Amino acid sequence: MNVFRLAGDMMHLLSIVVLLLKITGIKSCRGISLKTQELYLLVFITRYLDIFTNFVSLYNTVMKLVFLGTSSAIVYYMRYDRIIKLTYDKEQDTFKYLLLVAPSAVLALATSHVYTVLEVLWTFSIYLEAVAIMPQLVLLQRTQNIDNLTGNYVFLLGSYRGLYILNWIYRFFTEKHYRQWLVWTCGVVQTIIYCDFFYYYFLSWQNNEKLALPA
Amino acid sequence: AEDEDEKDEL
Repeated sequence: MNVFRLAGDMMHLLSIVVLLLKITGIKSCRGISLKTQELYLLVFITRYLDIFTNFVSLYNTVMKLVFLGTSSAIVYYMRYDRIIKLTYDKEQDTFKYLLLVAPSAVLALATSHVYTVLEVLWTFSIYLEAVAIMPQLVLLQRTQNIDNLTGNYVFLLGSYRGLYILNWIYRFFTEKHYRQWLVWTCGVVQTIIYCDFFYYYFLSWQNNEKLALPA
Repeated sequence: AEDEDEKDEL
């Protein structure tokens, strides 16, 4: 494991901690897309089905369990917590799941390396993760007064993706048998989706103004 | 088999 990969994972973990702090600390999920959170839960479930059959390291197994646990908790809080669910912007969070899930499923079926249930679902999770942030970005555009925690959550998530690209570049040059075109392509697409957000995030940071995304 | 050892990322 290289430093970019570790830093990327830590950013990912930190993004989830920030989100959980916001949700449980101030008892509000305002500005957070439940659709994106449910898509991430689906991504983790379909990707980590091999959790008990394909042991890589204790680190990997623990992280997988943490991601599954925390994303389940976030979805639970947003859907069922008596107080928190009242702060969910349901009317604004209108992105259609099918628009992201259906193409990911078709692409997974068309391009899977091997046709086993685990492999097709793993491929599906790669495609779906690339686009799962879109409902969140659309919701951010519609949210007036984006709070710091929400802005930082999306920023940390985008940083995680950027660091994974550095990790792949590093691995490409240091490991002979590391060639994952599908993962790389999806990863780059996913990172490009964040570009617009990053631009406005840095602009607000530089000008010391509140983050706002133009519609 | 080529793919097996490559699924070491999260």
